[in-house]
Amino acid sequence: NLNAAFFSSEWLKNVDGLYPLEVSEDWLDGKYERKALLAIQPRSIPDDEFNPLEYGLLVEVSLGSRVFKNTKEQLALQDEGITDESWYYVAMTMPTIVLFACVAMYFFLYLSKDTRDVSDVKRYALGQKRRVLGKLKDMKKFKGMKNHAYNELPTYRKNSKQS
Amino acid sequence: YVPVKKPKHTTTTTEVPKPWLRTISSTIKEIVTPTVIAGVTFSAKPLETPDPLQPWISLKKDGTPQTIKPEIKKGRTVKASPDYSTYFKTAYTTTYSYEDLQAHNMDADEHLEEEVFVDEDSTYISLNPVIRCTPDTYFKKGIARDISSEPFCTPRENSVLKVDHTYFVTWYTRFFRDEVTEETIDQVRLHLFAVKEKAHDKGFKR
Repeated sequence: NLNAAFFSSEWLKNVDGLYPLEVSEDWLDGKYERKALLAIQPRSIPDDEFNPLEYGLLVEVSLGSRVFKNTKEQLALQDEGITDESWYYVAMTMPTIVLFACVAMYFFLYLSKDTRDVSDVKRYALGQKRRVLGKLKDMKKFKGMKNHAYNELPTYRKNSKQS
Repeated sequence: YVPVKKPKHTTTTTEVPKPWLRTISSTIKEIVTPTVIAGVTFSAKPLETPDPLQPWISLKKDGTPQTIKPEIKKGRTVKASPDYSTYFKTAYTTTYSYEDLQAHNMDADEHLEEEVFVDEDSTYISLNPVIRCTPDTYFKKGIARDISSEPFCTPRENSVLKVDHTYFVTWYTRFFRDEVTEETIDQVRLHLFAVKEKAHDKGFKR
């Protein structure tokens, strides 16, 4: 019924055939967008007999995108040297904190270089890197392998052309 | 480094269209006050010398106005203001007898029935520069696009109407007729109803 309508225009002259619909934020009921049925009721149909689905159109009411641009007023203020630089402080805060932490860390490490003992960590790390496998002859797989002793390579007397 | 592009300086007028006097029905005088809605001036005073290339206001699919400027190209007018055919005319059937016409190829007892179209009263229509809705400009709505949008022409179905914007809702004025007298209904009213949406109707995640 008509009580469900969140907007109703006044009675309009049908001969105009036109109505400028200005979308209000109140229609959204706090939402970003909302589907709505646009219906037209002729004077000849009483309110209780009116069926909005008979001659209705489905439309979407939306808050729309808000594009933040410099308005003429803001540009005029900038021309006069009045700027809102709060965003600048926010943008610079995080890199400054990181830089300060890096410098503090450097000095801390520099000052504690003589009293620092990380040998256990170093040993463990190197142990992980160079794992001792043992001698080749102790390995089951290579037990039967004959490891020949080193022999000198044969040498030959050079002929006259080679020298 | 991107240089800041400043908007070009535009000259805007704060001049309010002044009321003007016109004579309707040859004797009655009336003061007409122009109104500006969404940049469109309604009830503006007609030019002293009518311009055939006078701009007119068309409507986009969502009902926002756009100015169309007619041009003459190769001797023909392009983008001329729309012709509404006989949609806003009233048809009358006039019967002529042989005595009335005295046509040489007519029998004495023969009657000629001729359909005559009479233009509507343009007293108030002429003040509207926006394109009018006719059955020619209906569109198809529904999931299968098989239902006529009558009596609406704009906005199209599922148009997005943004807050703080003005959209023109247009309908065919001769759609609603009295069942008995067949006369066009004088007054109408627009309503907006909330639609209960299912989860899958709510669109994409944002």
